[in-house]
Amino acid sequence: EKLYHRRDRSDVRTVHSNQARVITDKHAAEVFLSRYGFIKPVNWEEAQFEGSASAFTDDFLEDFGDAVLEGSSPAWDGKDPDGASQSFISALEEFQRVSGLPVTGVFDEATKEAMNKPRCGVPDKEVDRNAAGFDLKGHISNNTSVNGSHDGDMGNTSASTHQSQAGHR
Amino acid sequence: RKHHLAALISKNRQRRDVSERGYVAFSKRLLKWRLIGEGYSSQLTVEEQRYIFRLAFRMWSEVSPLEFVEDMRSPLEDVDIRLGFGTGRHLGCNQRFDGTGQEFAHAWFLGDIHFDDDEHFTAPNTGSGISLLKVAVHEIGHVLGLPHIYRSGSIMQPSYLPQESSFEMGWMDRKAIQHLYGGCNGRFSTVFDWIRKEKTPYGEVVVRFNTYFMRDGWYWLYENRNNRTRYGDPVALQIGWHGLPKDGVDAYVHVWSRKRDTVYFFKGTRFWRYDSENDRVFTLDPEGRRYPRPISEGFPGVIGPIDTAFYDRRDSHIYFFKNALVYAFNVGANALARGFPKSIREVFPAVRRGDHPDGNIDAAYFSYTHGAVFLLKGSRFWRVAGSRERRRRLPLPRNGLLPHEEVEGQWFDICNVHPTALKL
Repeated sequence: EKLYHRRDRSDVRTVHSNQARVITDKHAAEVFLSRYGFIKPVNWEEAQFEGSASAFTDDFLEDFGDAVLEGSSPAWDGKDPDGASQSFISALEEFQRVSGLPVTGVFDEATKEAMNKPRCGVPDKEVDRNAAGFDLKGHISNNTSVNGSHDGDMGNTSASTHQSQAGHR
Repeated sequence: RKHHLAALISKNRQRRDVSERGYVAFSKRLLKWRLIGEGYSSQLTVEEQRYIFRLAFRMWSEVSPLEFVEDMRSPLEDVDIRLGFGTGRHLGCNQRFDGTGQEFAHAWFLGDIHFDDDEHFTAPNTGSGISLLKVAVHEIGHVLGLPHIYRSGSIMQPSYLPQESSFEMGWMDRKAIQHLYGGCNGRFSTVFDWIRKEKTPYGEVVVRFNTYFMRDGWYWLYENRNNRTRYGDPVALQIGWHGLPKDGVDAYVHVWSRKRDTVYFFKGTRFWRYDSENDRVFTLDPEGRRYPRPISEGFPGVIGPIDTAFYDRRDSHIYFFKNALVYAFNVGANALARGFPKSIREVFPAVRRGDHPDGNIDAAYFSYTHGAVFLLKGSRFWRVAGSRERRRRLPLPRNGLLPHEEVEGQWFDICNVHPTALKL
């Protein structure tokens, strides 16, 4: 048991003062889609290095908000009456598709809810490291093919009819 | 810090290579991991954290040819996979965590896994919160080279789904990792269907069987209907088979006829009789014989050690295999059949010329599921042509060996784990 000194144990209660920013609007949605590679595949391997030219960092996003990401086109270029460019809509549709949501291209409630779910921080769409030709120095050749897995992308994997209920070990 | 990280990365990248399959993956099969001291979670005890990670690594080991060992001693740069918890700016990582909610962890192909300690991680089967086990299995998948998979039931789905009472590696995830690292193969000591009688709650006596694969001091129960081993296997031999030599056996024989129902295990020059009802070896059987006994005493004419053996109910003979010879033992007469021993090629001829194991068989296995005898050697097996095959395809020699196939294509995911992972 954790050591506490207050009657109500408030000194050991986890205080969630550090809440993740809730995604509520298109700006935040675009940041989400950019972060996880839906607008442009992310060079995740290189993202470890601060200031990497081919990846974006939290600091960059925080400093510049939802401004233009290096190498990508702006989401709001005024071409769409609602302020969303085709790239944003396409990215949104892709996210909806892989998340099993109705593909509307609209930032609706279901999409908002899905974006706010707990998830892994690894991008869904990465620069294809297999096609990229890694060398021992860690530099990656220019290749922006997508390395995310969709239905049917995994070679021999196919849903088995023998998928069984998980029993106790 | 950046220079140190770069040095670590450079060193780690040399451990990765383009695999034979053309994918970037770990080039070695034994990987070391560590929960780093500066990265403990504040929510679970260190022992709980380490146990959960041991289990997570073991789950991948059970479905791939990879083995994982916790390494607390080597220099950190020699550890392949480093795990740690942090919040916000953490562990020298450039990707800051976002606080409670949304991102719960991330992983790098270099081998580092970071968990957001602002999330409410919980131990398995503790109700609410985020299962650390499930997240760890997912992130280890990334370290090994798997991307996100958008299929229901996959552990590699990007979003966290509240855990059911337990979760296990499904077919899709198994094949995904094997796509990168290949399937599991290796020699077996013996393979058999263990038959026993049980009483139902209604008092009816039923006959059940389970399939077992044994390799040295370990065994797996194979679930034929699910095309995989039982979750959590392999298990140490002495846990499930009381009284057998802990380093394994050479053969299993079940003599099952109207008059006899006797199970034997063979190892070296000796054999044991197994008490299936009480699930342990006999030290003294009902007939007053003590075990273990010399093989030559129990089976005159057969000299151990043997490679393997099986009982053929068609002719009530035990077929013992030793090097390139076969000894057919007449159980009723308690003596070798006339003319034996014979060459294995004579008793089990090749159906396709040149396609024959040529002796030194690892396991001879009669499968009730397939209704056939299989001879296993290395990563291959040969099915013995039975009456069904002989009716369909003439002429087939009696006991002919059909062309070989790969064991891993018939019995799936019989994978080793590191010895330290046998007991978590």
